[in-house]
Amino acid sequence: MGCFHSKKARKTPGYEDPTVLAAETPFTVSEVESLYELFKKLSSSIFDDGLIHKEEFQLALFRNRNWRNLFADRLFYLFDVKRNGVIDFGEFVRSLGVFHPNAPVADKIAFAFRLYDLRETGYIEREELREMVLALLHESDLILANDIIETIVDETFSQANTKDNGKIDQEEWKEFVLKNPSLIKNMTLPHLMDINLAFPSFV
Amino acid sequence: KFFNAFEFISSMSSGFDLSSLFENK
Repeated sequence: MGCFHSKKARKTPGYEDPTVLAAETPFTVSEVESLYELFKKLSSSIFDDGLIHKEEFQLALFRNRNWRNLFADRLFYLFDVKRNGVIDFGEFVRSLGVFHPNAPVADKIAFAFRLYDLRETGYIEREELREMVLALLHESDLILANDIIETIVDETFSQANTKDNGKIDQEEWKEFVLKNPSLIKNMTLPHLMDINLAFPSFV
Repeated sequence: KFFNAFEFISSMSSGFDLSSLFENK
């Protein structure tokens, strides 16, 4: 009676068919299966419930579950598509797909826009840019005089906001990134090219 | 030289560096 080796086969609550996820992302089926190995590690590092909580995300990024960071918060928020406070496997794979070296540049540009559109107004506003610069200075312990910060924000804004209406829309953002491609450098993770080697799945 | 605030943020914030997901194992 009931001598099952079910532990290995048991999937997490948000598990989705790798063939479906592979069809929707730049990953192959075996890469999705390898990502599942990574996902299992991340999602059981604090709470063993098969979902990535914000503390687990922070622990993976900073080796500290309590280390708060505006940009990590934004990434977690965007990965959490269902807005239920956790990242399930499907959300994890689809979001990481944007960071794949073969993902469309347009997707990377759009994702970066949403990261910076802190209040989700559909625009990056000057105050949001200023807030992000201040957050970075706080994070890095750099000290810049207020007038220098204002100059940097004003100058950046004037270059990106070609319509000169005080807010950067998606079209302006796209033009700005195409002129400054290094802005989306962190939207590509070379690690995703050899995910099979780093996290071999047991297929 | 033009100092790009977005570049400053994207290149310097550790919060943007998802490579740690693969390295801190």
